[in-house]
Amino acid sequence: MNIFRLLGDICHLVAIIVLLLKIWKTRSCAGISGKSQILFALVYTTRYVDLFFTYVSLYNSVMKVIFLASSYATLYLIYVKFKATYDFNHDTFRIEFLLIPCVILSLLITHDYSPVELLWTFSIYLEAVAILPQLFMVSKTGEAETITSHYLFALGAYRALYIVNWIYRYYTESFIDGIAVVAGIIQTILYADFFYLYITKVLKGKDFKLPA
Amino acid sequence: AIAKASHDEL
Repeated sequence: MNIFRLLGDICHLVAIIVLLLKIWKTRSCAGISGKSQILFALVYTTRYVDLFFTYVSLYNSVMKVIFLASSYATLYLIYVKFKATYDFNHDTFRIEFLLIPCVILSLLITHDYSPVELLWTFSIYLEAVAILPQLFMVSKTGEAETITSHYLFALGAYRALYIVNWIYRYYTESFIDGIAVVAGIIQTILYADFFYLYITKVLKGKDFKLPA
Repeated sequence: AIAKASHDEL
């Protein structure tokens, strides 16, 4: 473990908690893409299947349980409890256009063809594009609630910090995982224009609105 | 540089 990965995991945890609190406190999931949350739940489910038979550390197991529980809790809030506030008119991204290429790519490029490894690879590729329905929804509505923009910033910052972690691990323990690094870079690039808008607008106290 | 078989990252 290194400080960059720890900060990344904390950002990730903060993002998930901020989203849960936003929906719970405002009793509304307006502006939130349920489809992205479905993809995130799928990412954690496919990546953490080893939760029950591979023990890395208490921290690792606890965080996996938290991520799994919170992602399904978020799905419950969106699709069951506050279903009436779910903006399905704007959450129209075709996620099959993300799932199918990720399945194909994880069969073409993977470290190993064991079921657990294939699921891990699939989850890495899927996580890289899981935010697209949410970014698509923000572009369709042309704006996002400030709290939603904080959620997106924390989520984007988590993987950006993981890139620093990978650089650090490369130089300190000559460890590198090309699949995770390439997917992580793509994932972070997808947030680039959002980061620009967040820093130039939200941090100056303005609303998060896309230029018309 | 090696990619560890067991993934120790979240």
